[in-house]
Amino acid sequence: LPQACPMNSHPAGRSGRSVQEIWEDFSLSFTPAVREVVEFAKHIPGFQALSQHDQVTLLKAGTFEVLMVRFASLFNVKEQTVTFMSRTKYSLEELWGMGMGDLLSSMFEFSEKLSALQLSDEELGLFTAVVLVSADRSGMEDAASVEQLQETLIRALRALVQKTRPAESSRFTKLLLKLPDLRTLNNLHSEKLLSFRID
Amino acid sequence: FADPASNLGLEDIIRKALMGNFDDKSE
Repeated sequence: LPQACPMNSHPAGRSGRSVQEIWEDFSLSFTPAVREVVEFAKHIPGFQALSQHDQVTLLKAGTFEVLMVRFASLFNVKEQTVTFMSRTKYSLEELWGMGMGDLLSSMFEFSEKLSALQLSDEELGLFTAVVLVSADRSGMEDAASVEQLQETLIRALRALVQKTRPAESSRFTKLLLKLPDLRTLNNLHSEKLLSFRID
Repeated sequence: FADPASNLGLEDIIRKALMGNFDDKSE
């Protein structure tokens, strides 16, 4: 099956390369991006107090969601294009033809809603931390500590968002509603991933 | 169902990054 992901240099459906070549190309972007997520997580106050098992579990569950937020700007809703890591732009129509389908549409929708909130860098950073600690907690050793960390970060985010634009009272709620959207995207992405085996 | 994350070697990258092992190019 042809697969396209913005973290590839080029969509796999177009190049005629082997699965191994596609994987190597993807890995060149993917590995550093995941490392950046881990570094980001290490700087979230309280994250490193969690057990290593829970840190790994949270990162495994939340990395895609964090990357989706970080790379939301790759999706240009106005132009209906996606910019891949090679800086090449592909139209929505081309990408549909490469098997991105519903996931692509949902990513566009998410990016549009996030962009409409016009978050400052500080707000985006704190929101991204909330995204990570709000990831699925299946298999956690100490879910209560993660929940406590999540509550602390959400309180800080609420204070920051209200301070930035006190007149827009619904902005924080709209932002929090992005969390279930990200969970849905994560599930759609997992389904795609399961159809692409790397042996 | 397999764990989708294991398809990407995600856990391995995360564990190495958490331990500060940024020099390993094996992925």
